[in-house]
Amino acid sequence: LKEKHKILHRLLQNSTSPVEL
Amino acid sequence: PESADLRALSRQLCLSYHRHFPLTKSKAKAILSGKTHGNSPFVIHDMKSLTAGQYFINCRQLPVLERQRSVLPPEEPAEELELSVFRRIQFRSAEAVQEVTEFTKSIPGFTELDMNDQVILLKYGVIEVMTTMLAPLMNKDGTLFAYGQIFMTREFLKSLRKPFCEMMEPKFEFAAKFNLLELDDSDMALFFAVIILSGDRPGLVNVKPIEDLQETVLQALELQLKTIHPDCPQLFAKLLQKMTDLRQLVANHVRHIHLLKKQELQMCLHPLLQEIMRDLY
Repeated sequence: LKEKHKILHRLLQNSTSPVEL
Repeated sequence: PESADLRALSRQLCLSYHRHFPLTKSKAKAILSGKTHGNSPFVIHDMKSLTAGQYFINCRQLPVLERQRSVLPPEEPAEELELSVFRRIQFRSAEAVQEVTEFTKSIPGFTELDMNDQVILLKYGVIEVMTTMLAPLMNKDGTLFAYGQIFMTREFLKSLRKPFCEMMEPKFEFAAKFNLLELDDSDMALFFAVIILSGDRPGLVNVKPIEDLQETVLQALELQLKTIHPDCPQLFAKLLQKMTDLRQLVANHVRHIHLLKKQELQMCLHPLLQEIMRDLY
């Protein structure tokens, strides 16, 4: 699941840093 | 939980809602009813106004945070109108996913859940929350866009070629019914948390703590609706029924997107949205 949802995973784990869109 | 605890939970979720969602229902209502003292949205009703509206999105003075967030993706010259509109909507949707994620993490107890389950709850809940969030931005004539700076008419969206013209109509129909409930922003905050904490999403590992969290938020929502809307005793039941409509609406939307991906060779789906929609329905 983690492999298939890398961005979601990152969004959930990083509290403030914005994800590169 | 005691009613004081439930009220504290409602307050906490309401604060988080206001912190993470720039265009609240009350702001949208003010814009749609023309009560913003001359700062009315730019109306997009045809291709010419779409091109001009693009300028407005880039140049309108916004608070720094919002200005950073509304930077558009690079322009692709001679892009077909429909693909251009779709790309803009996708870009805003990806930003909205981030906002919903931050709100989700603020739900008490959420970040203590199993990490796999957090991903599943977000994956399944985020489009349902975003669809609900869209409802207050809509009236029968169109929808606000780009943090309320743009109003895109329903007729313009319907004038796009197939299948793009069919994508927003079901959301307008849902919005018309949902808006009749006349929820306020604090009700919306609790409803979003209830949607996210659905223990019946496929693939969840540890359902019990999710259901326990949802139960508490449901109690807070019921208490709040009884307090704020005493004239509508059926509101809690009516609102929960909307969750079934939402699932159907989102399932249809995702099927639509999968079909688009096959039919429209030039269409690119945003990686974040792609990740959410893969194997969703």
